[in-house]
Amino acid sequence: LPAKFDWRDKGAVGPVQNQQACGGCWAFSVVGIIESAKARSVQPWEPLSVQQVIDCSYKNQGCNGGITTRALGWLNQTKLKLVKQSEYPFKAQTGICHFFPQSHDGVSVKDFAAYNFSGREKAMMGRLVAWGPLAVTVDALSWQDYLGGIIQHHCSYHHANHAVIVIGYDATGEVPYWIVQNSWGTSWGNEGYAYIKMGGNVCGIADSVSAVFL
Amino acid sequence: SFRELFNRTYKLPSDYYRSKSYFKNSIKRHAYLNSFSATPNCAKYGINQFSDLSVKEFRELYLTASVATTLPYSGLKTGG
Repeated sequence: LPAKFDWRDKGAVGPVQNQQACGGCWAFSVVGIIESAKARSVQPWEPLSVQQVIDCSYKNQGCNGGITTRALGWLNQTKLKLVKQSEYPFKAQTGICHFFPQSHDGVSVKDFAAYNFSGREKAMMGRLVAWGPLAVTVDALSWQDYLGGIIQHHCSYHHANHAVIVIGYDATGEVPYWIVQNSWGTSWGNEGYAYIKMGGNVCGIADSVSAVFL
Repeated sequence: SFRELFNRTYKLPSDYYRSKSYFKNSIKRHAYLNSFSATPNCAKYGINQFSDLSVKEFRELYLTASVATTLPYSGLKTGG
Protein backbone atom coordinates (compact mmCIF):
# COMPACT_ATOMS: atom_id res chain seq x y z
CA LEU A 1 0.00 0.00 0.00
CA PRO A 2 1.25 3.51 -0.72
CA ALA A 3 2.15 5.59 2.34
CA LYS A 4 -0.13 8.32 1.08
CA PHE A 5 -3.25 8.00 -1.03
CA ASP A 6 -5.95 10.46 -2.04
CA TRP A 7 -8.81 9.78 -4.45
CA ARG A 8 -8.95 13.51 -5.23
CA ASP A 9 -5.71 13.03 -7.18
CA LYS A 10 -7.56 10.63 -9.51
CA GLY A 11 -10.45 13.03 -10.11
CA ALA A 12 -12.83 10.69 -8.32
CA VAL A 13 -14.04 13.04 -5.58
CA GLY A 14 -16.54 15.85 -5.96
CA PRO A 15 -16.57 19.19 -4.16
CA VAL A 16 -17.55 19.42 -0.49
CA GLN A 17 -21.33 19.55 -0.11
CA ASN A 18 -23.45 21.47 2.38
CA GLN A 19 -26.39 19.60 3.86
CA GLN A 20 -27.60 22.86 5.48
CA ALA A 21 -30.28 22.27 8.12
CA CYS A 22 -31.20 18.87 6.67
CA GLY A 23 -30.06 15.82 8.63
CA GLY A 24 -29.30 13.96 5.44
CA CYS A 25 -25.62 13.17 5.99
CA TRP A 26 -26.40 9.49 5.43
CA ALA A 27 -27.69 10.30 1.90
CA PHE A 28 -24.74 12.60 1.11
CA SER A 29 -22.27 9.87 2.04
CA VAL A 30 -24.07 7.20 0.02
CA VAL A 31 -24.47 9.38 -3.07
CA GLY A 32 -20.87 10.60 -2.67
CA ILE A 33 -19.40 7.10 -2.91
CA ILE A 34 -21.66 6.27 -5.87
CA GLU A 35 -20.49 9.42 -7.68
CA SER A 36 -16.89 8.40 -6.97
CA ALA A 37 -17.44 4.85 -8.18
CA LYS A 38 -18.89 6.22 -11.41
CA ALA A 39 -16.10 8.76 -11.87
CA ARG A 40 -13.52 5.97 -11.52
CA SER A 41 -14.84 4.40 -14.73
CA VAL A 42 -16.38 7.34 -16.57
CA GLN A 43 -14.72 10.74 -16.27
CA PRO A 44 -15.50 13.49 -15.51
CA TRP A 45 -17.09 13.38 -12.07
CA GLU A 46 -20.78 14.26 -12.24
CA PRO A 47 -23.13 15.16 -9.37
CA LEU A 48 -26.03 12.80 -8.70
CA SER A 49 -29.24 13.53 -6.82
CA VAL A 50 -28.99 13.41 -3.04
CA GLN A 51 -32.58 14.64 -2.83
CA GLN A 52 -33.78 11.53 -4.66
CA VAL A 53 -32.27 9.32 -1.96
CA ILE A 54 -33.63 11.56 0.82
CA ASP A 55 -37.16 11.51 -0.61
CA CYS A 56 -37.35 7.96 -1.88
CA SER A 57 -35.41 5.77 0.58
CA TYR A 58 -38.59 4.97 2.50
CA LYS A 59 -36.91 2.95 5.26
CA ASN A 60 -34.92 6.04 6.29
CA GLN A 61 -36.25 9.31 7.69
CA GLY A 62 -35.17 11.81 5.04
CA CYS A 63 -33.82 15.00 6.60
CA ASN A 64 -34.57 13.59 10.06
CA GLY A 65 -31.90 10.93 9.75
CA GLY A 66 -30.99 7.59 8.30
CA ILE A 67 -28.65 4.63 8.06
CA THR A 68 -26.13 4.37 5.22
CA THR A 69 -26.24 0.58 4.95
CA ARG A 70 -30.02 0.67 4.86
CA ALA A 71 -29.93 3.16 1.97
CA LEU A 72 -27.36 1.07 0.12
CA GLY A 73 -29.41 -2.09 0.69
CA TRP A 74 -32.47 -0.32 -0.71
CA LEU A 75 -30.58 0.96 -3.79
CA ASN A 76 -29.17 -2.51 -4.37
CA GLN A 77 -32.52 -4.23 -4.00
CA THR A 78 -34.60 -1.84 -6.09
CA LYS A 79 -31.87 -1.08 -8.67
CA LEU A 80 -33.28 2.44 -8.66
CA LYS A 81 -31.47 4.69 -11.09
CA LEU A 82 -29.96 7.73 -9.44
CA VAL A 83 -30.57 10.71 -11.68
CA LYS A 84 -28.39 13.79 -12.15
CA GLN A 85 -28.49 16.41 -9.43
CA SER A 86 -29.70 18.98 -11.97
CA GLU A 87 -32.79 16.82 -12.65
CA TYR A 88 -33.67 16.41 -8.97
CA PRO A 89 -31.97 19.25 -7.07
CA PHE A 90 -31.30 19.45 -3.33
CA LYS A 91 -33.96 21.35 -1.36
CA ALA A 92 -32.69 20.79 2.21
CA GLN A 93 -36.02 19.29 3.26
CA THR A 94 -37.74 15.96 2.78
CA GLY A 95 -40.18 15.93 -0.12
CA ILE A 96 -42.37 13.57 -2.08
CA CYS A 97 -40.45 10.95 -4.05
CA HIS A 98 -40.37 11.73 -7.76
CA PHE A 99 -40.39 8.71 -10.00
CA PHE A 100 -38.54 8.48 -13.29
CA PRO A 101 -39.27 5.92 -16.00
CA GLN A 102 -36.87 2.97 -16.09
CA SER A 103 -35.74 4.16 -19.53
CA HIS A 104 -34.50 7.42 -17.95
CA ASP A 105 -30.72 7.80 -17.81
CA GLY A 106 -29.24 7.17 -14.38
CA VAL A 107 -26.78 5.21 -12.23
CA SER A 108 -27.82 2.04 -10.45
CA VAL A 109 -25.95 0.03 -7.84
CA LYS A 110 -24.73 -3.42 -8.78
CA ASP A 111 -23.59 -4.44 -5.32
CA PHE A 112 -22.23 -3.11 -2.06
CA ALA A 113 -20.17 -4.23 0.89
CA ALA A 114 -20.49 -3.30 4.54
CA TYR A 115 -17.77 -4.14 7.05
CA ASN A 116 -16.60 -3.53 10.57
CA PHE A 117 -12.86 -2.79 10.32
CA SER A 118 -12.27 -1.90 13.99
CA GLY A 119 -8.83 -3.24 14.93
CA ARG A 120 -8.09 -3.76 11.22
CA GLU A 121 -7.52 -0.28 9.84
CA LYS A 122 -4.66 -1.58 7.66
CA ALA A 123 -7.22 -3.75 5.89
CA MET A 124 -9.45 -0.71 5.58
CA MET A 125 -6.59 1.14 3.83
CA GLY A 126 -6.42 -1.68 1.31
CA ARG A 127 -10.17 -1.59 0.69
CA LEU A 128 -10.05 2.19 0.21
CA VAL A 129 -7.34 1.89 -2.43
CA ALA A 130 -9.02 -1.04 -4.17
CA TRP A 131 -12.67 -0.08 -3.93
CA GLY A 132 -12.69 3.72 -3.89
CA PRO A 133 -13.98 6.21 -1.32
CA LEU A 134 -15.77 4.59 1.62
CA ALA A 135 -18.91 5.72 3.45
CA VAL A 136 -18.34 5.54 7.20
CA THR A 137 -20.25 6.49 10.33
CA VAL A 138 -18.54 8.39 13.14
CA ASP A 139 -19.15 9.97 16.51
CA ALA A 140 -19.03 13.64 15.50
CA LEU A 141 -20.14 15.29 18.74
CA SER A 142 -16.84 17.16 19.19
CA TRP A 143 -16.87 18.17 15.52
CA GLN A 144 -19.18 21.04 16.46
CA ASP A 145 -16.08 23.01 17.43
CA TYR A 146 -13.50 21.53 15.04
CA LEU A 147 -11.35 23.99 13.09
CA GLY A 148 -8.69 21.73 11.60
CA GLY A 149 -5.72 19.51 12.40
CA ILE A 150 -5.64 15.80 13.20
CA ILE A 151 -8.39 14.60 15.54
CA GLN A 152 -6.80 12.39 18.16
CA HIS A 153 -8.89 12.95 21.29
CA HIS A 154 -12.50 13.63 22.34
CA CYS A 155 -13.90 11.17 19.85
CA SER A 156 -15.44 7.96 21.13
CA TYR A 157 -16.36 4.88 19.19
CA HIS A 158 -19.58 2.82 19.31
CA HIS A 159 -21.61 6.08 19.41
CA ALA A 160 -22.01 6.71 15.69
CA ASN A 161 -24.21 9.67 14.86
CA HIS A 162 -22.88 11.08 11.59
CA ALA A 163 -22.05 9.74 8.12
CA VAL A 164 -19.07 10.94 6.07
CA ILE A 165 -16.74 9.74 3.30
CA VAL A 166 -13.16 8.55 3.71
CA ILE A 167 -11.40 9.61 0.52
CA GLY A 168 -7.76 8.99 1.42
CA TYR A 169 -5.06 8.74 4.05
CA ASP A 170 -1.60 10.06 4.81
CA ALA A 171 0.77 7.85 6.75
CA THR A 172 3.95 9.75 5.92
CA GLY A 173 4.01 11.97 9.00
CA GLU A 174 4.42 11.41 12.72
CA VAL A 175 0.64 10.96 13.11
CA PRO A 176 -0.92 9.00 10.24
CA TYR A 177 -4.43 10.16 9.46
CA TRP A 178 -7.53 9.45 7.41
CA ILE A 179 -8.77 12.18 5.05
CA VAL A 180 -12.51 12.55 5.53
CA GLN A 181 -14.91 14.59 3.43
CA ASN A 182 -17.77 16.05 5.44
CA SER A 183 -21.02 17.61 4.17
CA TRP A 184 -21.08 20.77 6.29
CA GLY A 185 -19.71 23.15 3.64
CA THR A 186 -16.18 24.37 3.00
CA SER A 187 -16.13 26.84 5.90
CA TRP A 188 -16.03 23.93 8.37
CA GLY A 189 -12.77 22.16 9.35
CA ASN A 190 -9.96 21.92 6.80
CA GLU A 191 -11.99 23.45 3.93
CA GLY A 192 -14.74 20.95 4.57
CA TYR A 193 -12.47 18.02 5.43
CA ALA A 194 -11.53 16.41 8.74
CA TYR A 195 -8.32 14.54 9.46
CA ILE A 196 -8.65 11.61 11.85
CA LYS A 197 -5.76 9.74 13.41
CA MET A 198 -5.35 6.23 12.00
CA GLY A 199 -5.30 3.26 14.35
CA GLY A 200 -7.32 3.11 17.54
CA ASN A 201 -10.67 3.46 15.75
CA VAL A 202 -10.78 7.20 16.60
CA CYS A 203 -14.37 8.51 16.29
CA GLY A 204 -15.42 4.95 15.44
CA ILE A 205 -14.23 5.51 11.88
CA ALA A 206 -13.73 1.79 11.28
CA ASP A 207 -16.93 0.54 12.93
CA SER A 208 -19.27 0.71 9.94
CA VAL A 209 -17.58 1.00 6.55
CA SER A 210 -19.39 0.69 3.24
CA ALA A 211 -18.28 0.50 -0.37
CA VAL A 212 -20.35 0.39 -3.51
CA PHE A 213 -19.93 -1.29 -6.90
CA LEU A 214 -21.57 -0.21 -10.14
CA SER B 1 -17.75 39.65 14.52
CA PHE B 2 -19.32 36.20 14.70
CA ARG B 3 -22.69 37.52 13.50
CA GLU B 4 -21.08 39.37 10.64
CA LEU B 5 -18.86 36.47 9.61
CA PHE B 6 -21.67 33.90 9.59
CA ASN B 7 -24.56 36.19 8.52
CA ARG B 8 -26.57 35.73 11.69
CA THR B 9 -29.71 37.69 12.38
CA TYR B 10 -31.93 36.96 15.35
CA LYS B 11 -35.63 37.80 15.05
CA LEU B 12 -36.33 38.19 18.76
CA PRO B 13 -34.14 39.59 21.55
CA SER B 14 -34.70 36.30 23.39
CA ASP B 15 -33.20 34.41 20.42
CA TYR B 16 -30.20 36.70 20.52
CA TYR B 17 -29.59 36.24 24.25
CA ARG B 18 -30.06 32.50 24.05
CA SER B 19 -27.58 32.22 21.17
CA LYS B 20 -25.16 34.49 23.02
CA SER B 21 -25.25 32.18 26.01
CA TYR B 22 -24.61 29.14 23.76
CA PHE B 23 -21.75 31.05 22.16
CA LYS B 24 -20.22 31.71 25.59
CA ASN B 25 -20.57 28.02 26.45
CA SER B 26 -18.76 27.12 23.24
CA ILE B 27 -15.80 29.29 24.25
CA LYS B 28 -15.51 27.31 27.49
CA ARG B 29 -15.73 24.08 25.51
CA HIS B 30 -12.94 25.20 23.17
CA ALA B 31 -10.61 25.86 26.11
CA TYR B 32 -11.21 22.36 27.43
CA LEU B 33 -10.88 20.66 24.04
CA ASN B 34 -7.70 22.58 23.15
CA SER B 35 -6.08 21.68 26.47
CA PHE B 36 -5.41 18.23 24.96
CA SER B 37 -3.79 19.65 21.82
CA ALA B 38 -0.11 19.32 22.69
CA THR B 39 1.45 18.69 19.28
CA PRO B 40 1.46 21.23 16.41
CA ASN B 41 -0.67 19.11 14.04
CA CYS B 42 -3.19 18.14 16.71
CA ALA B 43 -6.81 19.21 16.13
CA LYS B 44 -7.78 22.77 17.03
CA TYR B 45 -11.18 23.74 18.32
CA GLY B 46 -12.70 27.21 18.17
CA ILE B 47 -15.38 29.47 16.75
CA ASN B 48 -17.11 28.24 13.62
CA GLN B 49 -20.62 28.32 12.11
CA PHE B 50 -21.95 26.08 14.90
CA SER B 51 -20.77 28.18 17.85
CA ASP B 52 -24.18 29.70 18.58
CA LEU B 53 -25.91 26.33 18.76
CA SER B 54 -26.38 24.40 21.97
CA VAL B 55 -24.96 20.88 21.99
CA LYS B 56 -28.55 19.60 21.95
CA GLU B 57 -29.47 21.70 18.91
CA PHE B 58 -26.31 20.62 17.11
CA ARG B 59 -26.99 16.99 17.90
CA GLU B 60 -30.60 17.21 16.70
CA LEU B 61 -29.79 19.06 13.49
CA TYR B 62 -26.58 17.44 12.34
CA LEU B 63 -25.98 14.16 14.16
CA THR B 64 -28.82 12.24 12.62
CA ALA B 65 -27.18 9.13 11.24
CA SER B 66 -27.26 5.86 13.06
CA VAL B 67 -25.91 2.41 12.52
CA ALA B 68 -27.86 -0.78 12.00
CA THR B 69 -27.34 -3.03 15.01
CA THR B 70 -26.03 -5.72 12.71
CA LEU B 71 -24.52 -4.97 9.35
CA PRO B 72 -27.48 -6.15 7.33
CA TYR B 73 -26.02 -7.35 4.13
CA SER B 74 -22.75 -7.64 2.38
CA GLY B 75 -23.03 -8.48 -1.25
CA LEU B 76 -19.49 -9.79 -1.45
CA LYS B 77 -18.43 -13.13 -0.08
CA THR B 78 -15.62 -12.68 2.43
CA GLY B 79 -14.08 -16.14 2.03
CA GLY B 80 -10.78 -16.48 0.20
